[in-house]
Amino acid sequence: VEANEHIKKHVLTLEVNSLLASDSCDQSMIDKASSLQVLHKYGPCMQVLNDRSHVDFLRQDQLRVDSIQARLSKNSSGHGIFEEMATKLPAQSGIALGTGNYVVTVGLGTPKESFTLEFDTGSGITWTQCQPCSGSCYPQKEQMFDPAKSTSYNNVSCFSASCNLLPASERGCSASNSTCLYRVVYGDQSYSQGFFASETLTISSSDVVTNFMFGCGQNNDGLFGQSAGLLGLSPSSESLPSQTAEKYQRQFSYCLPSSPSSTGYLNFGGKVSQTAGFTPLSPDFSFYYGIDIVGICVGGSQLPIDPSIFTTSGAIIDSGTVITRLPPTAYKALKEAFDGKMSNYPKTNGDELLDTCYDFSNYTTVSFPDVSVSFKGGVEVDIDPSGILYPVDGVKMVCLAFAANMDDSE
Amino acid sequence: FGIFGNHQQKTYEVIYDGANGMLGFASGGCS
Repeated sequence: VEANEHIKKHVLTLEVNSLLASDSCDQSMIDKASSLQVLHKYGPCMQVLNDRSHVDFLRQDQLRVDSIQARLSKNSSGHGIFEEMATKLPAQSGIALGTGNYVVTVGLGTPKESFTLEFDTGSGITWTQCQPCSGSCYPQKEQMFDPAKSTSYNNVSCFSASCNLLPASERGCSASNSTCLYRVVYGDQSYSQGFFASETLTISSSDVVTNFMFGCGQNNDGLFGQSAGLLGLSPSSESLPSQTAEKYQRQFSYCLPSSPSSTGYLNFGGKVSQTAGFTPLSPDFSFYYGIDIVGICVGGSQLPIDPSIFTTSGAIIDSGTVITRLPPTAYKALKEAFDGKMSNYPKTNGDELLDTCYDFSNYTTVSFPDVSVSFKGGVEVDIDPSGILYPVDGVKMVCLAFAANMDDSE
Repeated sequence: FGIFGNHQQKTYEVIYDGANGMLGFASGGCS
């Protein structure tokens, strides 16, 4: 009986249809005056038409991961692999890299106007499309930011310390008037470039950041949904957490909702849960937040993975990557353990990225083993049921939502 | 490099404490 009780604790049961996003927006969960409301970029709360499929999302996710891996490789080897890789990645119309899947709405300028930005812990600079848009701009949900209408907008001089917040590879100087310029290019060749400027950023009525350095984009291309730009939350010096280090001590937190039709939040400062478990951030990465995965459990059983498999390459946490990537040895152990407990369900062919998939067409509810990931410092994260499976093609192809890197050293 | 993606972060409050070099997870973050 005890053994059965133990097993029961590690089995999750879901209604199959709950894996699919609702058509209606549920904004009832979050009501925090000082928080930014987090929405899925293509969920019903964004009130824009979305004809993109999960196959598109997963292809976009892999392009982003390729870009991150290349940048990290360059960081560790110094051989400029990123530039080489970037040119090799296919330019895919309508797919943006380096951008997250969740958006928040912030205020910019004086008087304040609202702009919906993708928030991304894997990106540094915050930018928005700017009038007069001297190059080209993509269509966005809100009216474009017009610096001429703001009394708090100022371009930054090339000779000011603020200009040096930008990495040398993203920094330029106008030959005509010595104005600081930025240019950020993502791995699929999508990009934003324009003036690096200071402006008042309003996060909430109680969170106002003056002289915030951001990119006033004059030439932007790629598919950023209908968002107005990007909110950079990486550890690098030009990011929002770095610029507001005195005010918020580089502290922020977010919650991503279980469904694209629900809302989450993004907070700045120390307004955090007292019940959290903490793992150390690795100082080895300057552009990303490094963490140490130490183990994985499936159905309550620890997988037999040599700890060195995780430490060989290290890991990062990223708000913009959808599917967790594991060393192949770790992923193999995970999928075999998971699949071994799914023998009641018909298997189906996988996607390019996800290869452990089931056909739930004939089921109203499904049961599957729970999955937890352990981090250095004794933190164990029980993955939410909504984060274990991914509906690639409705309920006909529902896959284990983890993927493998190319090799254990990647 | 492994990457802990956003699909697996859902419903947790994910806390970035850059000043102290720590990352926190609190369950039930969205409720």
